[in-house]
Amino acid sequence: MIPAVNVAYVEPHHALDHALLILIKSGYSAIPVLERGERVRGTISKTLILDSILGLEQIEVDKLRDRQVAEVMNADVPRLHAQDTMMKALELSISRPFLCVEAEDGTFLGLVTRSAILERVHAYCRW
Amino acid sequence: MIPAVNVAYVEPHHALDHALLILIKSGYSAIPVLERGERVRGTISKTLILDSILGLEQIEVDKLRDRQVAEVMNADVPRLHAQDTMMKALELSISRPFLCVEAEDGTFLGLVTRSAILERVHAYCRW
Ligand SMILES: Nc1ncnc2c1ncn2[C@@H]1O[C@@H]2COP(=O)(O)O[C@H]3[C@@H](O)[C@H](n4cnc5c(N)ncnc54)O[C@@H]3COP(=O)(O)O[C@H]2[C@H]1O
Ligand SMILES: Nc1ncnc2c1ncn2[C@@H]1O[C@@H]2COP(=O)(O)O[C@H]3[C@@H](O)[C@H](n4cnc5c(N)ncnc54)O[C@@H]3COP(=O)(O)O[C@H]2[C@H]1O
Repeated sequence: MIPAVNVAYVEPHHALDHALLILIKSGYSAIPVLERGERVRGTISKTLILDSILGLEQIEVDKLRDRQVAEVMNADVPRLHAQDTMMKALELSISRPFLCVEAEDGTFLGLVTRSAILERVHAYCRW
Repeated sequence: MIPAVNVAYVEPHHALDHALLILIKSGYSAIPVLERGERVRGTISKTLILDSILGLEQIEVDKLRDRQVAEVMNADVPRLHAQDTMMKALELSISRPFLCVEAEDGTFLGLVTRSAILERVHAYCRW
């Protein structure tokens, strides 16, 4: 698991131009949206932001300032809990590049990425 | 494997504004770069294109028209061949979201995605 302190994230009320800059600077395609930095609300990606500003011909970057992350983010985010099995993480990661891990009280603990799951599987298969 | 006919791609000589539009319209984070639609030359992503136009403060979209895909693409693309094992595909997919499959004569055949590998592993583990 990538611990919360090493996870790039934005807040639901942040403007989209700020979110796109964070995404570009981090180098990631998608990152979690965390309320007050500790409650998972969704995920935001370069794909979702660029989709929202694609005009007829131009990419209208100036539209970004007036819109918020909450309007564009994907709120369908399954949570993983510390006691969940590897099988559950594997199943959920088939259709998502990363999974958000939560504590019992709902606090964000970190991310499990597809690369971490694939690495575990690879190590397991070699035995 | 996703057969070549269903794979979104661009050519090395295409302008970056065209490549970004293809990426946005396809909804994918990254797609292969194919010479004449049949030889793998690299991969291009929203991340690589946005990185190349991030000015001091602004995202300078008008710079895209004057640059080509070949200048920005990632040319480090391992190829998979039809006779390669699942283990090899698993190993290569740990650090790449998709793999390009080639025929003996180097012709592009299609893509193997992480979700396809994870799905196979999941089905295998359930037995
Ligand atoms: N700075 C870097 N160093 C080394 N390898 C890098 C890298 N950036 C990307 N990669 C490689 O490319 C894959 C796809 O990255 P992507 O940003 O599309 O997709 C990423 C990104 O959207 C998200 N992610 C990963 N680490 C993150 C973090 N610290 N904070 C926020 N989001 C993160 O999880 C997705 C899946 O990550 P995963 O590791 O499975 O898969 C990563 C990893 O194998
Ligand atoms: N239209 C769609 N329908 C259903 N699910 C979708 C989807 N677009 C994205 N996803 C889901 O999101 C994952 C990440 O997509 P992404 O575009 O970052 O990353 C994609 C994309 O960069 C590339 N890719 C997938 N299919 C492609 C195609 N037909 N042509 C070109 N590139 C493709 O391979 C990467 C890994 O794909 P993977 O399937 O493992 O993982 C996909 C898939 O699980």
